[in-house]
Amino acid sequence: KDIVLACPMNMFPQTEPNKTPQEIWEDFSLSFTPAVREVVEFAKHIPGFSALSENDQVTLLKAGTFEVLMVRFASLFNVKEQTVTFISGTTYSLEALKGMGMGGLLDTMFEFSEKLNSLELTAEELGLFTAVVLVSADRSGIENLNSVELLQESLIRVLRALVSKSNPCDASRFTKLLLKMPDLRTLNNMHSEKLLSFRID
Amino acid sequence: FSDPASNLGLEDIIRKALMGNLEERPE
Repeated sequence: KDIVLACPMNMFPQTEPNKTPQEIWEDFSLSFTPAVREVVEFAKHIPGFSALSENDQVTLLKAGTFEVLMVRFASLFNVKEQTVTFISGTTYSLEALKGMGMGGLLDTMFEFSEKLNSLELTAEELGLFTAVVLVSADRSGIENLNSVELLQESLIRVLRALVSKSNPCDASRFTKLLLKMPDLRTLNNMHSEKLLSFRID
Repeated sequence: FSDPASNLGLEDIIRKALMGNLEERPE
């Protein structure tokens, strides 16, 4: 049976038939590792993040890496053309990806990307929003909840000031942006279920 | 419901990347 890991972070979604499931999984791991490392580097540059306990840093990164990557790579989802460009540079049609078994998750990713892109965030706003997403105090397993909450609150304050400053006439823009966070959580859960199904298969 | 992040080996990648920073930090 062919194994297809049609993830935009996978360099080789359509695998060679002679590869073992273990080899396919290892190739996939090598494909997404640089992106994960970049998320860690990003986290290190969030003021205050490195002051959190190492365990809390790891917990936040483990729980939030997918969401950070989703925000970062939302532009890979071309809603108008109904295509996704993978990190390999190859562009796949939505139809082809659905044929690879990526139906429901992909539709929700497109929907999220469209909503996020419609806010037309500046690079600075997007970076701060990503920091807020990563420093989420409600992730399970946080040891020093107070420290994470304080950091998240300060990041949200700065984000609110920044968003208000760039669009003073649109008071709802900040609210709309924060409402993307539950959408990301839903996507994260769907993605986790997908990953688990591959492992079980 | 097992942990997909562990399945991906994500914790290992994250810990190594975080430690990389400590090694590079000037004394």
